Amino acid sequence: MGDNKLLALDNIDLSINEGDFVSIMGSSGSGKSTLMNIIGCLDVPSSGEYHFRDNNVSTLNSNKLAELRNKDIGFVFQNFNLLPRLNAQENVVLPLLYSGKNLKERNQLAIEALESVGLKDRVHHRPNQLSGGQQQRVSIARAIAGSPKLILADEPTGALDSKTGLEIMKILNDLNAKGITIVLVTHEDDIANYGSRIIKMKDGKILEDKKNVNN
Amino acid sequence: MGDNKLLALDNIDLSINEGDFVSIMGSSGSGKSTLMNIIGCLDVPSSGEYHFRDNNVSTLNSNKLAELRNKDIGFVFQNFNLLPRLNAQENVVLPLLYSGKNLKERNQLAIEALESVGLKDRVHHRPNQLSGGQQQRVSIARAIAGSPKLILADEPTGALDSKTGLEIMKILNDLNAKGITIVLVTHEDDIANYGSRIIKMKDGKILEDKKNVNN
Ligand SMILES: Nc1ncnc2c1ncn2[C@@H]1O[C@H](COP(=O)(O)OP(=O)(O)OP(=O)(O)O)[C@@H](O)[C@H]1O
Ligand SMILES: Nc1ncnc2c1ncn2[C@@H]1O[C@H](COP(=O)(O)OP(=O)(O)OP(=O)(O)O)[C@@H](O)[C@H]1O
Ligand SMILES: [Mg+2]
Ligand SMILES: [Mg+2]
Repeated sequence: MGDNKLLALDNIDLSINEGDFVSIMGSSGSGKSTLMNIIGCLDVPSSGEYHFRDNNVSTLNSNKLAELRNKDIGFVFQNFNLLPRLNAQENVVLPLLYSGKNLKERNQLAIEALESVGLKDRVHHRPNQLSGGQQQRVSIARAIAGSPKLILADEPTGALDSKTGLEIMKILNDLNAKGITIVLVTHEDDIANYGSRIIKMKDGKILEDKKNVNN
Repeated sequence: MGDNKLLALDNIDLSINEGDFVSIMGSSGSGKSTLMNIIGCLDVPSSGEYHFRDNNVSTLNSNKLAELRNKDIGFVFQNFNLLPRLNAQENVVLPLLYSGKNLKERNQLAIEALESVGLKDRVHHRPNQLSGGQQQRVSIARAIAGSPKLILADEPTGALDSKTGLEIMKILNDLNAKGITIVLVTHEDDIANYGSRIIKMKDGKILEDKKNVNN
């Protein structure tokens, strides 16, 4: 490792209820993405416990974790994480393979999700044939296509102009209104204001966890 | 390709003088990064001409283009483009290999550039041991370390909180005050306002090219 035991997260004590819309803010390197990886069962905490629905995540094996993730959680990664050799539709359909739907339904859901983020005419483009913002929108479509119970969005509008960003936030807002839990990381105040709760982080700790008075 | 001959840029007529600070805005997919790739001699236009200093770029071979790029141009790519197996210092020192400076001077310049972007204690971290914003700051350090004549920054503060973002803009502003030409893409108005000229793009065309009255 680059240095001695740097704690990315430090004594985090957090609970999120089903249907919440939580925004997380904090300076670069403050631990936001690390916290999202734990919440999303992509990383296991080096100490302490994490419970997702009725499971104690630290006791689950990697297969069970993958099943939990694929069934219940949609991710919008900060660096998009698209597979370079697959086109937009193939990237979006990937997590649906575990959904139990047939090929026709899966492809239909993928196309609809890409249309909802304004990429109807780019479904066959590969990531290197898309702009930064278009790639980000493919990763948003992938996270929402299977209507997961929880969506974790790490700077979902970071590569988007304000108008496109607001269109994406309307989609997330509508999904939350249907009962889907949303946890969102952003450094922009007007995006964080979509949440009913705003958490501020610094040096791996939660500094503040406030109800959003604007919402 | 994903579709028929889509024009990423359409009849662009643009000139930028030495020492300018130009901001480019426009919606996702409007052609900003494509234009930056042309200006930075990474891509050659399919038709028309591009002149960089006294060179007609379309007539240069790939070796000459690489030499021009490495000597005169610093890039901050929208997707950072860091080499995963090199640490932060090694990534920053890479373009300095062509600078004619000795090993000690090169390493010194790389460390100083990383310190100037707030990463003094992460010089030995590899990209996957850095947060999104820290990776972006490594790519900024790499672009400025060799004091190039032109810096092309594609959304340089996209992954940064506002405070860190303003620190980066101060660095770019100081470099411009020393005579370095800066071309910057952003979707945030307060970042664009650092430029003395603001260009707005849509569907591959330049809609507007105005002097910035705030600056
Ligand atoms: N290799 C390619 N093949 C086909 N089309 C491409 C390719 N690269 C980019 N494009 C298309 O060209 C257009 C312009 O892309 P560009 O990356 O310049 O946009 P941008 O303004 O930088 O957008 P963003 O703000 O999302 O980064 C986009 O619509 C994109 O889909
Ligand atoms: N694999 C790793 N090894 C060592 N340190 C790491 C590793 N991954 C992350 N870190 C460190 O942990 C800290 C928290 O990183 P994290 O990615 O959670 O930050 P963040 O709040 O998301 O920042 P940003 O806004 O820049 O994306 C950072 O200081 C980073 O350098
Ligand atoms: Mg992050
Ligand atoms: Mg771009």
